[in-house]
Amino acid sequence: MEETQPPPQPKLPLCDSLMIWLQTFNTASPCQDVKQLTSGVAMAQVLHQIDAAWFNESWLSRIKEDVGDNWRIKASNLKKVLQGIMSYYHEFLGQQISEALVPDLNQITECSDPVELGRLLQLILGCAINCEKKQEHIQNIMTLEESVQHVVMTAIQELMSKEGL
Amino acid sequence: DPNMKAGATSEGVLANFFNSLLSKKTGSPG
Repeated sequence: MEETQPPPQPKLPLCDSLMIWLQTFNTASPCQDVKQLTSGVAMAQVLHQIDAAWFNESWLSRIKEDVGDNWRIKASNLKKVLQGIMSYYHEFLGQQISEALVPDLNQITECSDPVELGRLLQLILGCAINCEKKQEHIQNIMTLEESVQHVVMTAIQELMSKEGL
Repeated sequence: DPNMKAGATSEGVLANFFNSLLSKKTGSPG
């Protein structure tokens, strides 16, 4: 009987791993690739699932769903998503977001930059592991592939080290 | 087997980390 473990899987970048996590929310808007996420719609729907009282229907309704290739609407949606996250950290969690963790939204809108998108997803992860339903979200993370869990853990540790969450 | 030990350690690290998160209080100031 083979006793050795399979070789460790290559570590996925932050954005790819957090996208796998995001897909577990089964949002109405697709989030299978970076391009789909740049509309901001799926991220807003995830935030609504994380805390429906804070990211309520009224907040969600301000996110325009029919984005297409209109970069102005994308930029506007992403700005609302980031502002919502910032106010959640500040007003609900009592935390400030370090400058180093704030993504450059222009890079997401104009270049679909996976590094900056990863930063935005990292902040959403921070909301999930601190909200009132955090147990549900953390247990969900623990069902993901080990390689994904490692990236998620590192992302949380980075948030904690910079924010003291 | 060092490979098995490494795998077990990795799983242990993840389990410890996420379990410690579970035991923390919600970040809301109240």
